[in-house]
Amino acid sequence: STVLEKSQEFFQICDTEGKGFITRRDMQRLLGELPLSAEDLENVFDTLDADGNGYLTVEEFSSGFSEFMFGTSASAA
Amino acid sequence: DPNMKGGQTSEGVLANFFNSLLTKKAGSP
Repeated sequence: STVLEKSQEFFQICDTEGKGFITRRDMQRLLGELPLSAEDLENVFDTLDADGNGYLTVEEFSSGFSEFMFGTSASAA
Repeated sequence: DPNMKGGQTSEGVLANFFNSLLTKKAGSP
């Protein structure tokens, strides 16, 4: 599947309530599900939250994912 | 190895995060 589809799938794993955005609290729910520490998850959140408003949108999330996939900050959208 | 650093860069932690999600998806049908 495409990067956009994958990033939407992953977004939904994080956004369990289907709010349409991810908060730090949502991120910390992944503690125990993923082999990352609370500090790692904070770090991931800060890295993905490009505008620093405390909410991760699917756009921010997918741009982080495409950066991971391709090593560039080109938007997946 | 001079490229090995203690502690993870934000890039490294992001890669770790997405890799874990990929693994998680692969592991759950």
